[in-house]
Amino acid sequence: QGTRSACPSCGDPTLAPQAERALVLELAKQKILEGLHLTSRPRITQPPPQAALTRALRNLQLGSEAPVKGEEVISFATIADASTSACGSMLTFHLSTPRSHHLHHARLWLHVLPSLPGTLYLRIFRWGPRGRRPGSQGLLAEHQMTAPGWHALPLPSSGLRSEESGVLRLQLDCSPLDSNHTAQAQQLLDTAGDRRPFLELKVRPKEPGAGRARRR
Amino acid sequence: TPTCDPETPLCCRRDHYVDFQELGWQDWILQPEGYQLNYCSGQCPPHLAGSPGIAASFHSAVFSLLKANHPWTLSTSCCVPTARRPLSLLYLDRDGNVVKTDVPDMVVEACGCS
Repeated sequence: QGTRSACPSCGDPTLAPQAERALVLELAKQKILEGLHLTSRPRITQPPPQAALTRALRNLQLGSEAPVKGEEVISFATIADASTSACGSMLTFHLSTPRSHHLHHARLWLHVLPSLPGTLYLRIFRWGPRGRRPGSQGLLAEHQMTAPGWHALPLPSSGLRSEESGVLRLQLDCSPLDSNHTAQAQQLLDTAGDRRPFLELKVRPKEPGAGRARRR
Repeated sequence: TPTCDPETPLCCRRDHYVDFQELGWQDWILQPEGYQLNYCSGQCPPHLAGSPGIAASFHSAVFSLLKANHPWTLSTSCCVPTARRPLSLLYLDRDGNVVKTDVPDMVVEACGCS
């Protein structure tokens, strides 16, 4: 029983402060999960390294206009075998974009090492499902980079729909444009630690009835 | 809208700050550190129907209706949110991706009598 016998709204006995606080915390959990369309809080098994997280937050702020309807997502790549040549890396991303949303903006962030001799020519392939040869899904994008540091490479959002499993694999293929530097291709991209590549995505709820127009 | 205090029986906004650390959720909600979970509570006697938070003209319209008809009809007026704003969240999803999103209508800013 609180200090007053009845709640001013409903007349029920008022709650003791601790009980009210516990109820408020429970309400807060429900409202947040509801607002994020989650049934329970996510269990984070492999949080990204703090330094990579800090950089991603900085990128989210970069040029970030007022938050739009929908979500902005940063997805860090896991690299099949970091020891292989960074220029032939296979980047794997785990994306759980809900069916009710569609992807409308995608950029791949890569960090080019200072050892870059001249211009680096990069092609990005979408790796086919179930390990089929690269290119089976065709070339996604090609870029030329002439300076070391971070590069945000636009990708066609239409080519990035992840598999049913939510896994997206991108195969990098890069080489110096100047052929007599080919031997150093291995040391040109930084794919480990807090400079590992990541995808910056923007997803938006699908407009109701959007698909119908297409079917007609 | 008045903020509730123990002596206020009338419609007001009850403020609660929820710290995500207190929920044990600071490991996956990166920003902000907490949020204002406010709610509306209190009585709405007939003469307050349609009051704060809604245009005064609506209030006078309701008041003249009440005077014209049986002044103390049985229908009750309730203390409800009349202004709310979104909450911007930055969190880790189950795959360890960083997601930034706006959750609409999460923070009650004003209460009024329906």
